[in-house]
Amino acid sequence: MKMLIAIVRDADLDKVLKKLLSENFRVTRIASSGGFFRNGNATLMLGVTEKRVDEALHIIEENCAPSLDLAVKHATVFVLDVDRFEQF
Amino acid sequence: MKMLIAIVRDADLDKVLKKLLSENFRVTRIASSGGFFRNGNATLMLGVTEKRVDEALHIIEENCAPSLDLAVKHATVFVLDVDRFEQF
Amino acid sequence: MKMLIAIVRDADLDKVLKKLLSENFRVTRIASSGGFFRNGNATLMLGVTEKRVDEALHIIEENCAPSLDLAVKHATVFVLDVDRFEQF
Ligand SMILES: Nc1ncnc2c1ncn2[C@@H]1O[C@@H]2COP(=O)(O)O[C@H]3[C@@H](O)[C@H](n4cnc5c(N)ncnc54)O[C@@H]3COP(=O)(O)O[C@H]2[C@H]1O
Ligand SMILES: Nc1ncnc2c1ncn2[C@@H]1O[C@@H]2COP(=O)(O)O[C@H]3[C@@H](O)[C@H](n4cnc5c(N)ncnc54)O[C@@H]3COP(=O)(O)O[C@H]2[C@H]1O
Ligand SMILES: Nc1ncnc2c1ncn2[C@@H]1O[C@@H]2COP(=O)(O)O[C@H]3[C@@H](O)[C@H](n4cnc5c(N)ncnc54)O[C@@H]3COP(=O)(O)O[C@H]2[C@H]1O
Repeated sequence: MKMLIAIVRDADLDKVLKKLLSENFRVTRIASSGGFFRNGNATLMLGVTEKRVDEALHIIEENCAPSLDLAVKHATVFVLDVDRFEQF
Repeated sequence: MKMLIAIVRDADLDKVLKKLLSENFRVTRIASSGGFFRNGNATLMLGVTEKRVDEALHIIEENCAPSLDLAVKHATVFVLDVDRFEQF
Repeated sequence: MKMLIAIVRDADLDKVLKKLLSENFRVTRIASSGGFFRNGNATLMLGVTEKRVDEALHIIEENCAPSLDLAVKHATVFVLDVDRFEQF
């Protein structure tokens, strides 16, 4: 199990979320904002089996529109290792 | 040190939090919502010494009520490894 | 790449954020609150190259004022290992 933490722009959130869920990914949304621009963005947390990490990354990349400001990326994603995953 | 990230339903939050704190766990609450139902849930972040991980998991399991909807679990918990822990 | 998760008091947030950004760190702010006092605090998430972890920790330590309540630390910081970092 890996944990994906993806920071996407608010404008792209609905499209990314819809596609991830329709592909049977589980997603928790965390309220966040950028440190620099201070406006809202969206942080998505996904627990994903290791073999589906690339698929999730591809969905995020495909569903985030390019920004008008060339310095701003479409999405920033961290992949962390999960020691244990439990659901009760 | 391990980090527990537990996603629990809003209805169970107070009971889980009270029990964790009374057992001397430290907890930070993060505002979150489910990707699918879109309603609020609660994400708890706990830095826990390795030997108390099972105890924390047990408290979370014991204090979350079963859901009426069988597909929905009581709680979803990720355990991540912590490289370094600092308090100033 | 490492991920720093720093819990600081609301009162210290602006000073810490300003210094981190001026030193070219990237920061995402996550809405959070303490489990015990229940009032707001600020959780900062930073993806940082391994060789700049100590520098980021030093900035956080230097820019958080001591609390009147001796039991309360200025800041609590977790450093987690990042498997992969992607920006699209
Ligand atoms: N210290 C600094 N000096 C100069 N320019 C700076 C800067 N910090 C940010 N920027 C610029 O401003 C854009 C928005 O940053 P913000 O912090 O609001 O929003 C950021 C932040 O919330 C998050 N992010 C990006 N890299 C991160 C990292 N390494 N760690 C944590 N969060 C990150 O993704 C959002 C978009 O980042 P992106 O890189 O595409 O776009 C960034 C970048 O082009
Ligand atoms: N691997 C994971 N990574 C990140 N977060 C996770 C996760 N597994 C669970 N969660 C979090 O826990 C909440 C409850 O999940 P549960 O699996 O019990 O209950 C879920 C599940 O029974 C169903 N569900 C969620 N996503 C689905 C999907 N893509 N397709 C079909 N059913 C879905 O709807 C219920 C509520 O989902 P919701 O998203 O509102 O809320 C989820 C989500 O916030
Ligand atoms: N291992 C950990 N995992 C996750 N988050 C952590 C953490 N250690 C600290 N934090 C976060 O940092 C805030 C300040 O913690 P500190 O230990 O300085 O200061 C704490 C501590 O002196 C005391 N405290 C917290 N939990 C306690 C407990 N279960 N029993 C007795 N005192 C507690 O109350 C102060 C405020 O706590 P609060 O929960 O409002 O807010 C906490 C919590 O949000």
